[in-house]
Amino acid sequence: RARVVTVINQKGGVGKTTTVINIAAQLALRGHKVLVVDADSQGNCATGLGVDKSKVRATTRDLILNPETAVNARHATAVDGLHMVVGDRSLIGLEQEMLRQLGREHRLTEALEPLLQHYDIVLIDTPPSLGIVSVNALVASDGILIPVQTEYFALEGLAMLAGTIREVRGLLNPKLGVDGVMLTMHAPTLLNQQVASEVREAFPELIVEPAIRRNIRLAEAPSHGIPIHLHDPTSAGGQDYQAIATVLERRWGLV
Amino acid sequence: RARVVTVINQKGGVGKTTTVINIAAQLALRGHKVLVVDADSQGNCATGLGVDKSKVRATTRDLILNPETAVNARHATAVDGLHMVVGDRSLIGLEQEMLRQLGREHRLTEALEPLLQHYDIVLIDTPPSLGIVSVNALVASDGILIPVQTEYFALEGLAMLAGTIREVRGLLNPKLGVDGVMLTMHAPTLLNQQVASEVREAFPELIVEPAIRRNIRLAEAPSHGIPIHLHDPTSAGGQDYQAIATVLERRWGLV
Ligand SMILES: Nc1ncnc2c1ncn2[C@@H]1O[C@H](COP(=O)(O)OP(=O)(O)OP(=O)(O)O)[C@@H](O)[C@H]1O
Ligand SMILES: Nc1ncnc2c1ncn2[C@@H]1O[C@H](COP(=O)(O)OP(=O)(O)OP(=O)(O)O)[C@@H](O)[C@H]1O
Ligand SMILES: [Mg+2]
Ligand SMILES: [Mg+2]
Repeated sequence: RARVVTVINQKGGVGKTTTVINIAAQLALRGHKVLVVDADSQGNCATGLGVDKSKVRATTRDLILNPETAVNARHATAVDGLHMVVGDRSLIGLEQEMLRQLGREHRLTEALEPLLQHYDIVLIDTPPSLGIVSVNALVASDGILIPVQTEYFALEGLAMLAGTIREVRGLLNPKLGVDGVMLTMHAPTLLNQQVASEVREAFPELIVEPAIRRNIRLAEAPSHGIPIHLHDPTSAGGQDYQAIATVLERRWGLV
Repeated sequence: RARVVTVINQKGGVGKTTTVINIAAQLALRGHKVLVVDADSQGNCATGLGVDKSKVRATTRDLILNPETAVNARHATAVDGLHMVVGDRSLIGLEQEMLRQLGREHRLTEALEPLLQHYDIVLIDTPPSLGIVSVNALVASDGILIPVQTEYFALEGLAMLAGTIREVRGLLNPKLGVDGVMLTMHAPTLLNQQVASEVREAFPELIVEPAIRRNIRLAEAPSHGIPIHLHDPTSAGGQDYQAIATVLERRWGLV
């Protein structure tokens, strides 16, 4: 039965999607069976994994609203052993539709249930918000991974995120743990180093090393529809995601 | 009567807040009366303009739900002539509360009305989403400014944003114009240049030049609670925002 992990941070542009794509790809490369669920209406995971959104039969919205279609919602990607459920703009309206439904926070949990037996790990990408879709992801999860860009605004948002995690754990999902806080887009500037040391001091037992360095090769890979280990494995970005995947593989009991 | 402009892009981390802070500050420096409205629950505008969120009497949520408090919602900032309405986490619940109300898309328009006579320009910062709060901002606006990071995922999101703008213009606010598309975090890499030329080709009449270069001084300024022209006016970031402000000052008929 797969472990379900949500990658979340309501601050925009901190590397959530880049982390989901490249950790998922690394784990699949090492022989684990991986499912990515894209709960973000931007649908960037599909782009980064070479899946044509216009050709899929069912999306994350279908999975949540009609769980019986779950088996159709899984699509192959550019990486062997890595499947995904595609997110698209139909998720925008979902927020409004779900608000009136009973048990609305548990819809994704129920929908994922029949899929868990086929995978070792499920990674959920989330939008930059703490709305009902992100809450659904947290309720469905065993653990969470928090990417933090080493800049000032990103630091400011952590308190709000921590509050939401506590609320979900207290009211909806007591098993929800924090699997790791990872530093992203880290450059050798004074600001980045100051913020990095503040995060390391605040979360000493949660930090996953090494920091992911800012590296243009990571931003190039999605334009080719492939993860970093297919685009440029020996780049700084390739090496950093490989190192982080080794730590997480162990933390998630996959080895 | 002030012109109301929303800075919007549902892609996260593309420089929306940095643009609102630094354009608003530049215009105030030139003697214009400027109001910033932060419609993002992250509340990063207050941080970047030296306003202590814990000390304010009323926020953007109060402005929308109780417009009669509007006069109390304006706060002084680190810049003379620049006031702001602070955004905070109370905006998260707003999405759910507003969904059941009649005329919910027009709430911010009505709330801003009494304030417009006191300013030359109102700039609204939005969250990285196309939900009800962002739609309220679009309905209240005369024009919009779209920051686009010169990277692949940011390019992908433009079609979805264009769709939402057309919908709002068609159904809710026929006067809504696009005042400009501006390139942000632009670095001299092949990827950034490829994306920049794609955006310039797609929106030749809307592009505002120059591109804002990636510059760490822009990311440092918020940690001191001041805009770039007080932190490091001669930096690349300081120069670029000064140049863009000159173009927009003219485009908005402020000179
Ligand atoms: N370590 C890195 N170095 C350089 N660029 C990066 C790095 N990580 C991500 N990027 C680029 O930065 C941008 C933002 O990253 P990404 O889209 O993964 O963040 P996100 O948190 O998923 O954003 P959103 O909040 O919009 O979902 C993308 O263009 C991506 O390619
Ligand atoms: N031109 C630039 N060069 C370098 N860093 C920048 C630049 N513009 C913004 N930044 C930094 O990049 C990060 C993202 O910018 P910002 O927070 O303004 O984007 P945003 O679109 O408002 O994000 P969100 O979607 O979360 O609201 C911030 O840490 C900011 O300080
Ligand atoms: Mg993303
Ligand atoms: Mg912002």
